[in-house]
Amino acid sequence: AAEKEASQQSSLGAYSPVDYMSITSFPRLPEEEAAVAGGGGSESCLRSRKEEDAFLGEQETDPDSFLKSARLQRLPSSSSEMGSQDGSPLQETTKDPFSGDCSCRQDGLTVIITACLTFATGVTVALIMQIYFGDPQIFHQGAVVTDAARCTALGIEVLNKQGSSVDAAIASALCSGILNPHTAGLGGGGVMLVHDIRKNESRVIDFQETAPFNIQEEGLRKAWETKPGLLVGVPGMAKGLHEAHLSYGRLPWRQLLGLAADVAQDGFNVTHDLAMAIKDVKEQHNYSDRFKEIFLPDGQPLLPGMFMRRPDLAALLHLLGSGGVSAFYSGNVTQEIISEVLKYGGTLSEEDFSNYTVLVDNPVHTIYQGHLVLSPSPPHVGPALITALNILEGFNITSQVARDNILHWITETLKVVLALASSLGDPFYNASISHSVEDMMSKSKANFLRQQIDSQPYPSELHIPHFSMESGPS
Amino acid sequence: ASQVLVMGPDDYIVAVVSSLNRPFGSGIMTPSGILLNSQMLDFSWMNETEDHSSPSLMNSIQPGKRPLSFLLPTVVRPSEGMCGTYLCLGANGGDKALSSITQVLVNVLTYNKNLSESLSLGRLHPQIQSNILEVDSEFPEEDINYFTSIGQQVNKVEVLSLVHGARRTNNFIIGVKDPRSMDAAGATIL
Repeated sequence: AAEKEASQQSSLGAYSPVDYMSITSFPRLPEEEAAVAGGGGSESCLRSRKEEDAFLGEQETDPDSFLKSARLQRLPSSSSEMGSQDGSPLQETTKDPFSGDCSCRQDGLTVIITACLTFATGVTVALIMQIYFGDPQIFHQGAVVTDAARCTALGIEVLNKQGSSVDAAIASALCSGILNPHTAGLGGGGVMLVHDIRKNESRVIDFQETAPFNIQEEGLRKAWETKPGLLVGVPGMAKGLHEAHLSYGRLPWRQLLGLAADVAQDGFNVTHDLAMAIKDVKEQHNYSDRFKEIFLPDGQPLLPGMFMRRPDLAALLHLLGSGGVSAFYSGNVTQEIISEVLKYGGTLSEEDFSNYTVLVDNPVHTIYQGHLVLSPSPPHVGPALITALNILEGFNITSQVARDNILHWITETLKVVLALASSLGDPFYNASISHSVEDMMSKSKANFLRQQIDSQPYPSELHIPHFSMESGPS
Repeated sequence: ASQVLVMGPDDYIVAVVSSLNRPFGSGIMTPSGILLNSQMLDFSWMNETEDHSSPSLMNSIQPGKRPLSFLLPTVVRPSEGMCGTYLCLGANGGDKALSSITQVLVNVLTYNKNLSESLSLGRLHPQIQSNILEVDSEFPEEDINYFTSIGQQVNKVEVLSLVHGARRTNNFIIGVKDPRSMDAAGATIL
């Protein structure tokens, strides 16, 4: 009987395009299995099966019609008929036939899907965090602008060495002090505004010079022309740039100063601006011998394009690079500066240097034409710039408006804000400045000032009292 | 004043403006080559001025105090979101820096001119103490004629203030120098 069964199976498989087992292995119903195990016994069950298979084997040889008829035989057309077919091996069931062994397979699939989703979520979160907090993977553009081409090139060089924007600014600023010593340098001060685009955070690093502790207004007023040492404030440049580097630097401090020192050591061409400045001071006699030795060699001013080196500044920058800013504020350099200043009638002391601090503050800001404008807070005149923009935003400045009106608005606005700027000062020494700045930058104040400007013909008298902004012959 | 403007690939904008006050500062140079500033001139002194204005008590000299400063590093970004125009500006020329930066911002943000054109256009500066209007060499003649026709005294000078800038629109960054400067340079990493 077994051989006969095997023969039937193989003969079916020979001409059927479908797998025989796929037809005969319809899932067994639980009741059927129960019947096999219980009352009927295995023998009757096996016989029933064989009868079925024998029936299937007698069907037409056409595979399509065979399949069709097989399914019709196995599946009732409706559940109502099912119960009435006593001879059918199929029986009605009330249980889910897939709830047994198949549930194990479903759990496995759930685990796989869950694992995949968890992995995908983790990867996605990691990628998002990398985009926002990681180093940029695409090295896109950057730009540097300075007053001298050599210093611009140095800034680009620093960026190409993977230095930060602040690194580039530090190197370029030091370079400017070498190429254009008439405008800036380690003996001066300044202000840096840093803006982080991604975080929308801004900081003002104020390293402007401060007045010496022993300065007296009367002495200054009487003798500043004959004692230029009185004009010297405590230099903030070195400490300010170092502070910026501590917060935003990426390349080592020593390397940055080394790059600037190389410019001084290797030499450069005299800029037109420096040559013009030297020419302007040529006839003045109150400059030191050291000054004349460098900028007026043999009594003749340096000309544009002439090649010059500054090994003295190179050595100084190397010293600051290796020794840090303490070399400037509490070392031999300090003594040297104090000595020179005292020689020229000034009052700088060691205490001035040791007490000098860089200020880090938030910038003042306004929204103008859909843009956030940021500028330094007092004692810088950033609030005056903000006020100017607040006033101008309310005017209808377009290319369709008469040019005369626009010139009137701009000129009068500038007059107003220049007058307002003259009332500013260091807020650490006068708390009322902070209050007046808030009032100055308010939109209501801008509206008031705009109405005043608009209601008067041009040229009008100033609306705001102003203070002197010039000292001495300048 | 000296300016350094940087817009780097690290998505930072940096503007530095530094100064010695007058050209060569106080003129005092140390043996190691440091030129010392003359920043005390930016304080307001009693009895110093001969015009009708008075010195500002807010800006009087006091030990440890910082003087009033017209160093104006300026940064602009979109007020909402991250897409749009970013600007970085610096200027020299004392109080003229305030006038110049205001006019450049109007050119870029109100007239939507490109940065290069905005920096090259003529600028004006009202002297509030003398009531003279200063204009630079690029200022249009017809505008000068308008001012003179209404009785405004106009003084034409070669350069009022040098304004440099950098601009970023999405990922396109450009550095632009003021065309009035012979020595300045802007460079861009492509």
